Amino acid sequence: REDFVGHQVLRILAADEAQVQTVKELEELEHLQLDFWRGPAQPGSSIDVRVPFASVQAVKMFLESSGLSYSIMIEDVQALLDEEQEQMFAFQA
Amino acid sequence: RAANTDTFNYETYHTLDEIYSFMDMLVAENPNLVSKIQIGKTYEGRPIFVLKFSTSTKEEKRPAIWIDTGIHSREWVTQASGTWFAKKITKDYKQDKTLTSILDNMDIFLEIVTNPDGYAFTHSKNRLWRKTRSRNDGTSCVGADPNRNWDAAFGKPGASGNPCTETYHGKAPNSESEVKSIVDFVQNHKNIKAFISIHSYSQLLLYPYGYTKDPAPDQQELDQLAKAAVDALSAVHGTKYKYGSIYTTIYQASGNTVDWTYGQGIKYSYTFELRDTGRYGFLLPAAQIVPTAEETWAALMTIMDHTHKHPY
Repeated sequence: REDFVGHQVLRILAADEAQVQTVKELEELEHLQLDFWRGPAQPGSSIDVRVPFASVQAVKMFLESSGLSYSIMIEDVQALLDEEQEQMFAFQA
Repeated sequence: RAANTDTFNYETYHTLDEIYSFMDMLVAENPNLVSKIQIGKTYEGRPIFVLKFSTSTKEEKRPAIWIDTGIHSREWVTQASGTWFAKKITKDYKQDKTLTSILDNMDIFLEIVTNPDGYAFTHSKNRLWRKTRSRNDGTSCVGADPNRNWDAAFGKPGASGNPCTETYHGKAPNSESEVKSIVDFVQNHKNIKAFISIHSYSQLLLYPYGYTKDPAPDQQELDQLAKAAVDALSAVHGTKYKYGSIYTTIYQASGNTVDWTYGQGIKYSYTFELRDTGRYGFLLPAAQIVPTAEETWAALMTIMDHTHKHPY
């Protein structure tokens, strides 16, 4: 089973078209293995991206150096998945 | 396992087997209203089922409404909502005037798990899998985005040609059997009047086009109906939705489902993005399944009622 320990979901706010383009550049960095849950669209709309543990620091540095504001939407994806599984097991039991 | 669809737990997520077993129970309990049709097989050989809700006793293709959930497998609240919708239809027929009137004149087709391979994979290997599970020549990356695989500006901007991305459009239009099965069904039926494809999350109600910013010929009516549907949805639990064309409301998306259905002449073509709480994304807590389904049902009823009252 795929492990998502340490994966975070970041919510990025791109204030203008230039920042939307910057996030699109981030999207193209395949080695970071990012999973955009809500892709870059228009200025002002939030962008949600799941970042594997190994890429968290690099992505945060990229965002900060580009002047993009972000917050952590999900601190640890695996913790939420574990909760979800527990609920399902509880129901089955 | 639940003994019947009354004791089935709608407040938790279920495996593919459990959902398929639910469908069988619903059919057995409502033989004069519900039947199960197999429209195809997945890449991995699983059957693809559609529930047909019909009050007609004749072999005829009445005007129909199509609803599908779960084309993106990780969007679990959609399959769960689809299950709730199925039960709701059987409960409300002959109780709710509007639904009864719709079903007395039209059929409803509901595909609860549009991407069964992907859904099974989210339960066994990778909870966050989105695509189909077909193999792609020349790469180890698996699957295509079934919402980029339709013959509507296929392969144009707004989809990826890279099999390793989440929006990979696939080898060719309809290359995914999950898509081709629906295409064949819709083209054989010839009398589908509304087509509603349900995704999550972002809280949006969208209509064509996705591949171009040009307005659809029916843009004004589609927009007015979207507003009415969103108002009805928000009245249930206060959830806020945005609405508009796919292109102008989110981003360019070529090869998508409702651009194809609209191109086939199905005027009332819509796609939903169901609720998130701003914190959970695809991992919406199970406690929110029923409220999500309830509010979505209000919007669906608005679209279905309008379709019924505005024949074309």
